[in-house]
Formats: sequence, C-alpha cells, structure tokens
Amino acid sequence: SGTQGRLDGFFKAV
Amino acid sequence: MLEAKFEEASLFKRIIDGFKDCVQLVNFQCKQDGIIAQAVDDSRVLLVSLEIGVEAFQEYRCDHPITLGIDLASLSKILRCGNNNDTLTLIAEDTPDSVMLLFEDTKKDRIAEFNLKLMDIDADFLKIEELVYESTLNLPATEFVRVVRELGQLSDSLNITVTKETIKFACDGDIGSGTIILRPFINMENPSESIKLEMDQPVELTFGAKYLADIVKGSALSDKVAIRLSSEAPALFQFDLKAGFLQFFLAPKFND
Repeated sequence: SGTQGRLDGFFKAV
Repeated sequence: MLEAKFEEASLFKRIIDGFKDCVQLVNFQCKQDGIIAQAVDDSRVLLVSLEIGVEAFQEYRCDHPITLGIDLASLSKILRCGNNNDTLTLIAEDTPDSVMLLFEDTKKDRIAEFNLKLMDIDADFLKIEELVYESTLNLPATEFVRVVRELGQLSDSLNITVTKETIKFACDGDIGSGTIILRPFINMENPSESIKLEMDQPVELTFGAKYLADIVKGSALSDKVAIRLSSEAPALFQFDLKAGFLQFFLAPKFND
C-alpha cells in the first residue's frame, strides 16, 4: 500500500 | 586523545542496540562536548542521529576532534563481553586505527581490554535543520512498542492520523485490519505514562512497518518517545537520554 518515500533532498551534507 | 568512561557499560550497550539493526557502518564524531553519530540506512528511508553529551559519562576527555568509523556488528560482539554494571571506557589516539574498550568491574578485580579495528567510512555528515511539524505526540515508549508490534503483524504499512483529540493508528493487510485509538491524558502520579498531543494541523501519514519495528528498539533508552509529524517532511521519532538523544527521521510512504 503506497510507495516508500526517500529522505533525498531533506538533509544536506555539511 | 579520547577517554570516555561510562559508569555502566549497559548504557552504551542500550544505545548501540537501539539502532544497530537499521544501519551498520557509522562514523562516531568525538569532540570536546561529547559524541555524535549519524547514519542513513541503505534504502535511504531512515536517518539515525545520536548525541551523547558529556554529562552522560562518568569521565570524559577529548582534546581534538576524532572520528571513529565503526562497524556496529563488530562493536556489538565486543559489547556482549563485559558485564552490564562494569564501567566501560572508550580510549582512542588522535588519529586512531582502532578504539580500545576497557571493561572494569566495580571491585577492579577483573579488567578486560578489547581493541576494535576502525573503518574508513565514506559518508557525508548531514546538516539536520529544525523542520516544521504539524503535530507532536509524546507517548510512553511501551505504548509505542505495543502499537507497532500489534499492528505490524497485520500489514507492512502503518497509518497514523492525528486530529485535535485523538491519535489513530491503523493498518489494513491480507489477513485483516486493525485500529488503535489513543486519547491524550495526564497521569499526575506517573508523568511518563501520560499521552500528550500538540496539533497545529490534522495530519495523516503512512509508514513502512519494518522501519517502525527498527525504530521501537530505541525504547530501551527511554520510557518516553516523542513523535513529530508533518505532511511535508520526514517524521521524527526521538528517545531522550539523560544527556543527549537518539533520533530517527523516517520518510513516509505516499500514494501514487
């Protein structure tokens, strides 16, 4: 049920 | 040089047990003000962020920033040695190729020393900015574990709906469906048993049950869990230490 989202784009490398 | 002494080895064991099943290779950054670690799981769905403040240690000294690249599976093998109530000291040189774990029993009759080889882990350190959340829940950790275990048996997805007065967990799988509704209340005698709900906007999100099953392992660290939800950002599940925290940021599922 539903597609698993990803974290990509939310946290940027320091 | 790093010398970080836990009064009881069990604290570090519980911290590592809290996230070793979702990530394996982790850089621990040791600085003057404590130890932080971050890792994203292989599927890039779950980010673990750990902070252990200086106050969590009986003694702490770190002259220069040191990164310890650790395979948690290997670390766990060593942590199974030593007793829970032994002191545990982590010792490393400034540019180490290994970290020493020193277990000492309270009478100092038994001293066990292990060296764990370090790894060069190529992982970016991520900047975790304060995100805007629409709802914040505070639950007893045992209640969160129970909901995830019970509903996780029925489906690979767990839906959380927060409205002004209720928190609804629901699942719908091949063998059937289930719903658990919790209402906020204050337990004056046992504040950690209270359920708190702060809601700016109603929110409904669906999460992969297998990721939640990993996250609940953090409950060994705290009797409470804070869950912060937003329809625009990964959810935050946080277990507080006496000095520090273990955070899990989980990307929700979405409908195609």
